[in-house]
Amino acid sequence: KKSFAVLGLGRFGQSVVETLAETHQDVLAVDVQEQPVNEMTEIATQTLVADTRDEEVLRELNIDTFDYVIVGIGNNMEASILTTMLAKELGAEKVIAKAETSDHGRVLKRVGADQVIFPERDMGHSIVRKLLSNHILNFIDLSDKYTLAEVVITDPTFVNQNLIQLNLRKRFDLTIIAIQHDQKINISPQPTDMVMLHDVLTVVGPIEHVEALDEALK
Amino acid sequence: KKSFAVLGLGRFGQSVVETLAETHQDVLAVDVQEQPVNEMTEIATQTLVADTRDEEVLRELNIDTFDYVIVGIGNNMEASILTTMLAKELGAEKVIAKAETSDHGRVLKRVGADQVIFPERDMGHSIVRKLLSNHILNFIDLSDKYTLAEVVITDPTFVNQNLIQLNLRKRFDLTIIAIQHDQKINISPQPTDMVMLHDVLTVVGPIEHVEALDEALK
Ligand SMILES: Nc1ncnc2c1ncn2[C@@H]1O[C@H](COP(=O)(O)OP(=O)(O)OP(=O)(O)O)[C@@H](O)[C@H]1O
Ligand SMILES: Nc1ncnc2c1ncn2[C@@H]1O[C@H](COP(=O)(O)OP(=O)(O)OP(=O)(O)O)[C@@H](O)[C@H]1O
Repeated sequence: KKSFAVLGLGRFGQSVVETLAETHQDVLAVDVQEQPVNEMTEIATQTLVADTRDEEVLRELNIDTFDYVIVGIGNNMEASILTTMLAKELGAEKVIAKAETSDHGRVLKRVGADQVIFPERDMGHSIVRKLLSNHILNFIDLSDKYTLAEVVITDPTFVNQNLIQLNLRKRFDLTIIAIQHDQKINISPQPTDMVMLHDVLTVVGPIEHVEALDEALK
Repeated sequence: KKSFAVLGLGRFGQSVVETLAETHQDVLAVDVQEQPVNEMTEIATQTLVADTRDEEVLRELNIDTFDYVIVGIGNNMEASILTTMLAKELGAEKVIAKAETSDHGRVLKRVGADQVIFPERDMGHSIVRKLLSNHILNFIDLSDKYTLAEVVITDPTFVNQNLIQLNLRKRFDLTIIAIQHDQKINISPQPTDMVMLHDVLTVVGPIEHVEALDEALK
């Protein structure tokens, strides 16, 4: 069982504490302000009001005994950087830190962060990609060339046909790996399986080909 | 071609503006503070320093002519709610708003937001899920029961075998839809294809089964 310390209880930090608590992990929640700490008292295993830029504070927390330290201090770049550096120097196994900007992220890496996260920036990208596509509900990039996407079929010319008739592999060089119909999901569908209106196809292929399919759908 | 207005240029709003500009979309960037607007001047199609809680401001922007209005005002719940409500009432096609908390999100929906986003909260969940699993690099939930995940194979007992020998379908009730080896991706692999050390398998199946595979890997 792994142990977690979350330093900085903004929206991201609180979400980490809540998710860890839901899965019954041991989590220490720390913030310099009382209110966020109070909000976590019923949820975290342990809480503390403290300034994590202070080496003494981190020593007393036994920061070196934690498997994962998550630094959720966002708007105070100096506090984020100092906390990350000290946590790593004092012996925390893995330190994951939230960054404001790319430059902030680079500094965090230099001072020892094992992983740097950009929640707002990543969500900005992801939202735009979904807005610019019309039928792509969700996607995951498998590499910088290939993507997997869930595409909703609303185009009447694509429905009431089976996969052989639709022939997405030839037309778009895409592989269909699942068809979701109502709440049911059909994985590795048969070529004779049908696609109906509002079904969601999970497809894999080159990013431009997925976008071409999205364009082609009305 | 669609038109976009981004009201509130925090990290999320700026990321939306930058991503839209990269894809050559028309985007108007607005903030009540000068500095974020100056940062976007070279990037956005148009910029403006203004308080978006003001109905007159939104009318003068012709907010009703935009296909998408993205409200990136985070820490000021009142401004976020008022801006969202007014933008929708004045006729913006789709309004997407960033929320601080679940309750904030519910209010935004009630005042007309077409979509509500929780970047920090969602990233908190997603980070924890990855931390608690040892070999899952990335995942996308296809429904509340099934997930697709990229699993890195570091376990010596899983490598130098082909898919028939590995037999993940019988052992874990999972479908392998791709094998990534070095930078190359092999989609819909053949049963005779081999899995090597550090390969990444893209698998689909019930969430608990993906977690069971993750547990079984050393
Ligand atoms: N030196 C410090 N020691 C401990 N906690 C700190 C320190 N400095 C800031 N914090 C805390 O970090 C938390 C997150 O910081 P802040 O809200 O500024 O960032 P944020 O990036 O906007 O957060 P989020 O986007 O996750 O809501 C705050 O609750 C703040 O009190
Ligand atoms: N009434 C308003 N009109 C226009 N812009 C506003 C208004 N109120 C706040 N903003 C702007 O919204 C931007 C984002 O707000 P803020 O930084 O408080 O939220 P945030 O959730 O921490 O943002 P992010 O997490 O995306 O960095 C700020 O640049 C702020 O100036």
